[in-house]
Amino acid sequence: AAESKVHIVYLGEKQHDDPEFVTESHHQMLCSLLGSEEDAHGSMVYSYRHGFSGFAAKLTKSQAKKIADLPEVVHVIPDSFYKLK
Amino acid sequence: TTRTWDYLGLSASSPKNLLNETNMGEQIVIGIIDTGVWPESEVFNDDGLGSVPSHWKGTCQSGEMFNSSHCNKKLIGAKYFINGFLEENKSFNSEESLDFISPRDLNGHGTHVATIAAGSHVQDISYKGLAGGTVRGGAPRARIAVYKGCWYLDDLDVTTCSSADILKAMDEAIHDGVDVLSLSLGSAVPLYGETDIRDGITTGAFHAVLKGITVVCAGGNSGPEAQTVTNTAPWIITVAATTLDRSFPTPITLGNNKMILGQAMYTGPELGFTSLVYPEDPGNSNETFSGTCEDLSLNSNLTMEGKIVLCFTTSSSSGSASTAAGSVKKAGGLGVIIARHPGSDLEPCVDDFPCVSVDYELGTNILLYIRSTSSPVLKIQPSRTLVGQPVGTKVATFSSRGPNTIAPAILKPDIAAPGASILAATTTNTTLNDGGFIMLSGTSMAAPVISGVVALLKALHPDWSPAAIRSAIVTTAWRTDPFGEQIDAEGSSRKLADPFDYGGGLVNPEKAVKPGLVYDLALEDYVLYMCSVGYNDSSISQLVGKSTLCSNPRPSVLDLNLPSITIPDLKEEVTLTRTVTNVGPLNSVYRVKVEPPLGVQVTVMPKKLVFNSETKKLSYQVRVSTKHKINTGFYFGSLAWISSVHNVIIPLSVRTQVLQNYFDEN
Repeated sequence: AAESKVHIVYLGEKQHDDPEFVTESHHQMLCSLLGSEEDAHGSMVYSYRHGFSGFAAKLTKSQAKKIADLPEVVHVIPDSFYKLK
Repeated sequence: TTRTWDYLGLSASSPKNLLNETNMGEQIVIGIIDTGVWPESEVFNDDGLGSVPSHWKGTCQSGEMFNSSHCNKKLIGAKYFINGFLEENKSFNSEESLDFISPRDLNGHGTHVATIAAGSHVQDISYKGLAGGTVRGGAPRARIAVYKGCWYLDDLDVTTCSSADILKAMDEAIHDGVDVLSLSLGSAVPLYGETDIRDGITTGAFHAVLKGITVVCAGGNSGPEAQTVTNTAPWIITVAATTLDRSFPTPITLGNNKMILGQAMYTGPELGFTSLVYPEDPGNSNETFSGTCEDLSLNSNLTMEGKIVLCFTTSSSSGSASTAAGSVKKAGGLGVIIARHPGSDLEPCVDDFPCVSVDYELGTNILLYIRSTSSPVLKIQPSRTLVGQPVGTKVATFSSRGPNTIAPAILKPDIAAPGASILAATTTNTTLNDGGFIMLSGTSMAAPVISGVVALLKALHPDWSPAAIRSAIVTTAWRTDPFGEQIDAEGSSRKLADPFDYGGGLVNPEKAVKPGLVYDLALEDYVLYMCSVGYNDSSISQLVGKSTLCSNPRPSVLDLNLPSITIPDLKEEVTLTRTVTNVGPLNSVYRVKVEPPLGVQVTVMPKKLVFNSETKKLSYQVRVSTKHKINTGFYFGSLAWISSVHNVIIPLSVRTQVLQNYFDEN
């Protein structure tokens, strides 16, 4: 099986003021991609829903590419690391 | 911080200054995204603080050795974000890890930077007698909200921060109601584009800034090489680090009675005249000798035992000193003199082992003395604290330099602040702490200085945008030290500092209160910027949440209304526009004064700006052309608008590129 890594799916400015609604839309997007609510739930790492819209999820390369092609997605990129300065 | 704020002119004792006019920032919340917090530190005492600001919606999250009662009216928020880190580090064992699965700080870095930004006053603090004074933050009554997103990875002995976690911390901080976000972390070059989420800080910062939250970031510690600055998005305040007017001279006396003042944080007893050695082959030995600091362990114990050892290193990192000290100590040596290139990364050696740094010139003097006598000896006395003249201010060696590699037309860093040998709180179990306080160096320490100043400015001018606050800081910065002496950029060799070292200069908090004019930016300006760097309409529309169309031809990045002008590829004449907003007296008249870069012609139209009750915003055009016939490096100048009370100065940086996109090396 292809390895899943954390990817950040960035959707830009949020479309709704209700954070629950924003998170729900993230779950739906992931659910459509992965095929089940259970998989979507297991894949989700974070829902970014206050300052902007997006989510972090465990995805394979091909899943990341698929979701990146959706028109509402600005970018999908793998997680990276910062260091203290 | 026992010197930082007095040095910058923000003394608590002055009856009327920015600090007192803003009640020390009491209504402002500074969000710190870092390694967490050590809540027991005295710097988080809430003595005399009023109730938590009404706009605050954050909470204190409980976890390992941390519960909500650790928060108070000073430390008003504490959360932790670890999911991204856990997913990427499957070997991490939360049960066995040294780190706390909570907002509690293990590393001490988060506690340190929080102190610098907004720590409460704590008197009579020193590092074993050095750098004594009162520790406090820039905005000592501002509230602190800590977001822990950096974790200790035991396997690799490193602290690292997943961008997924940092982005979540920023998302929560925006929700919680922070007024300023301070991030003393970053990635290394090559950088990802600032208009996409390849850099989480950049993206989170974009949305924070659109909501009026100023985001302050460390510029990085990859100096003194050019093109190393990080966190370079135009909506971020990127901070460089300088030294203070403070040093720790350490007398070393040679057997011929010549005294040399090295630099150290040596607080042990005097080491009387002791045999001195430079490990080198006398010419008749089969042993291995090395006088290189990193290779002292190659020497036999006999060479160093009972002696003070002189070594040379080409590295300016404190790691060389600690490696050398460790090798000498292990061999039974009594002290080490490290001859190195000038740098600012000074640290005490473990267990108060005598280790003193000198430059190559002084190191060579010592070497010549050793070679001149059959029984060289040397005495080391404890370090002392020297404050004020003749100690000059320098941009620290480690501070990352411009130009900005992503968008060279965007000047980075923006501003400089003290970030070398800063004494502030840490955890009580951090190596080299003294009573919960430690000296640290880095742009990590410089960034929260600016966050503290921003908090005070925000308290005084709650309606100013993050861009206006940045402009106020940049246009009023000192281009000398606070006493009028020039600021050098430390490196090899030392030179006069320029905008790629320190942006507008060294932050001058009092001057920033009344900048006269500001170069403001709003959403539409950021859209123009994204259009200019090639983003497509649909992406920009999604980013900003409304339909946008880039003009055709696309706008020029040179027109982004920054408090700086940087032209990285001048060939033909260019004309660019800036707009200034009057935040000073209604009826003000400003006249332009240009100091053009070498060989560059700069014409400004109009030459006079007249503001009144009707006219608060005016634009001017700058025409720039070059006389150079070759590809040059950057040359620097300035453009100032001068009224009877204000000098609004922005840096000018111009590089001629007759042959463009050309690696200029031959």
